Amino acid sequence: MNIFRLTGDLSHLAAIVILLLKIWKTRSCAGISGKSQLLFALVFTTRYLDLFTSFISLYNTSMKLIYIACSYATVYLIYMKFKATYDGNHDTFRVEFLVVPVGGLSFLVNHDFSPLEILWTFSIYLESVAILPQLFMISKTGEAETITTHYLFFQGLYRALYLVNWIWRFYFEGFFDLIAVVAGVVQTILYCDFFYLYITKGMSGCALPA
Amino acid sequence: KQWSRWKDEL
Repeated sequence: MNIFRLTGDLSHLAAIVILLLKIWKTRSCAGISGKSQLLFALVFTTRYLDLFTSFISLYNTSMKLIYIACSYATVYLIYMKFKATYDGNHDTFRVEFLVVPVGGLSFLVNHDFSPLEILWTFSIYLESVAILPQLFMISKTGEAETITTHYLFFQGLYRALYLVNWIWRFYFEGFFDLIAVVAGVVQTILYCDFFYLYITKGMSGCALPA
Repeated sequence: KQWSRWKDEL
């Protein structure tokens, strides 16, 4: 464990908790893409199946359980409890255009052709594009609540910190995971436009240039 | 091989 990976995990946890609390406190999921949250729940489900097969550390296991619990709770709040506030008219990204190619690619490019490994690869590829419905929805509505921009900032920051973690681990441990690194670069690049707006405009509740 | 996947990462 290094400071970059720890900060990255905490940033990811912050993003997940910020979103869950925002929906719970305001009792509304306006401006939130339910499709992205469904994809994140799928990412955690397919990636953390090793919860049943291997124990790495208390930290590892507890964080995985927290991520899975929070992501399912978020999906539940969006599609069940506060369904009336779900903005389905603007959450129209065709997620099949993400899931199908990612599914195919995970069969073609992976570290090992075993079920757990293919599911892990699928979750890595899917995570890199899972935020697209949310970014697409914001570009359609042309605005984002302040708290939503903070969610996106921490969500994007986490994988950027993981990129630094991978440089660190390559330098000190001498190997790297090409699949995770390439997907992580793609994922972080998708946030660049948002990062620019978040930092220059503060983006605190102001309307985004469409 | 010089790269393999990390199994200890979230």
